[in-house]
Amino acid sequence: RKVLEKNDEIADEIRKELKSRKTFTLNLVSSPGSGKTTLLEQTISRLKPTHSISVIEGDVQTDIDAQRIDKLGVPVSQIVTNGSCHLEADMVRDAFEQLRHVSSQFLFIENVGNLVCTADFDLGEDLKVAVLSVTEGEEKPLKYPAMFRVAGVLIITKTDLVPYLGVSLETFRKNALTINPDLVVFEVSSKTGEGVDAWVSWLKQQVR
Amino acid sequence: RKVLEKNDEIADEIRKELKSRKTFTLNLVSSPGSGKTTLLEQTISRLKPTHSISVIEGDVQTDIDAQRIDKLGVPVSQIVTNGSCHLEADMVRDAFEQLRHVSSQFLFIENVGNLVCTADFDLGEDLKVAVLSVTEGEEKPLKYPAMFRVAGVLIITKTDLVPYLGVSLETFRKNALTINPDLVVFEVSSKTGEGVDAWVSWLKQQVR
Ligand SMILES: Nc1nc2c(ncn2[C@@H]2O[C@H](COP(=O)(O)OP(=O)(O)OP(=O)(O)O)[C@@H](O)[C@H]2O)c(=O)[nH]1
Ligand SMILES: Nc1nc2c(ncn2[C@@H]2O[C@H](COP(=O)(O)OP(=O)(O)OP(=O)(O)O)[C@@H](O)[C@H]2O)c(=O)[nH]1
Ligand SMILES: [Mg+2]
Ligand SMILES: [Mg+2]
Ligand SMILES: [Zn+2]
Ligand SMILES: [Zn+2]
Repeated sequence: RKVLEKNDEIADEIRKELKSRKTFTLNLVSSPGSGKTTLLEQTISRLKPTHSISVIEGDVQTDIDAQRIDKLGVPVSQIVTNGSCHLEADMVRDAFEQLRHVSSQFLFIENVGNLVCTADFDLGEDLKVAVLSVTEGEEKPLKYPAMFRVAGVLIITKTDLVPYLGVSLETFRKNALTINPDLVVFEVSSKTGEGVDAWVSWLKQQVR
Repeated sequence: RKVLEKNDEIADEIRKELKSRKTFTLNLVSSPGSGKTTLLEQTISRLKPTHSISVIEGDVQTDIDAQRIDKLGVPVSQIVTNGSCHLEADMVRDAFEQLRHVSSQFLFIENVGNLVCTADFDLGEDLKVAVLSVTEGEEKPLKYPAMFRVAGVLIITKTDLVPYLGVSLETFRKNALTINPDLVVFEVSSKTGEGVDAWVSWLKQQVR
């Protein structure tokens, strides 16, 4: 797998540089539409008063997500992959060029919506954050295990919809922890704000 | 792209055989958890009294979906890709071996949950059916256009949840038809059954 070796070399270079800049870097991964951008909006609005933030957005087409983040007044760079179903380290290195002039305590990388091969590519992040919405079904961690194994944090989103679905948060959590017992799990609704504060205070603890 | 050429050769062989068996073959594609299996359950329960059906399930891990279909009493073969984020024609050819002894008017292939590279691989189907749930966001056709371009039918699912989301079915439809004006669009709830009859009668018309 020559591709992954080359990718990992670039990822290590990125990580070394971000460490020297004291930037905590997160790689947000999920299925399409799980709520990554909406969660970022809620997270940034709570974090921005006390911490510096920048964002790299990754999408197959359009810069719709970057426009949403730009409205929040934080530096954002959009990668358009033109067909690739995942981000790779060289894309992140190039996008970071546009952000090099700012110093950030947090760098959020929102990956392309894909629950499978985004798990394979190291982007130089400190942590992969898997985002799983309650609307996708409780058995996703069992059916798409690699992502939940490589993630450090799992955020279960759209909890405001649980009353309208025949699902249980307990089962989501149980299935995820079966695949990876070390996962730190948050349950949030980016619509009502429920659970977002716990996630944001955990983030703040990572940069003490 | 040697891989795609080889894949297309096998796909053509599959299609030739299925045509000679008078089997109408559909390739269901979507993000993870959009509701493909639940829609299949609703479709099969309405179709089974009058038509013969078989199913090929594709997943990265587990046979959870095949077990759900098996309960309906139709022949089903499960492909476990062990990591590949999409089905390929050779996997379908092998899975079809287990179904060769039955003759079916419909063969449903449920692909791995992935809105990107599943668009690139011909499996020998007559038609790709894209499934998009209202919980994923209205702009998915714009952000992941290839899938909507290659599909012949779009099924918008989970319409029972629209009242709890700030989304409009009109916008889903408009965005999808912007990418592919020839798409035949259905709006269904597999939970309430709304809209499923229109989809099933369209299917029946394909095998007259
Ligand atoms: N009810 C509810 N809806 C939500 C929540 N979070 C996101 N949504 C909705 O889910 C849809 C998708 O949200 P996004 O934030 O765009 O999802 P995403 O993961 O960034 O999507 P991609 O970048 O395309 O993969 C939108 O219609 C949002 O309004 C939530 O907590 N509750
Ligand atoms: N409210 C509502 N929930 C639905 C509907 N269809 C499916 N669901 C729920 O959505 C979740 C996922 O459904 P599945 O049918 O397993 O989705 P899938 O596309 O087959 O998932 P994968 O095969 O893993 O990609 C489950 O919790 C279902 O109960 C619907 O029409 N309305
Ligand atoms: Mg997004
Ligand atoms: Mg399924
Ligand atoms: Zn990929
Ligand atoms: Zn793939």
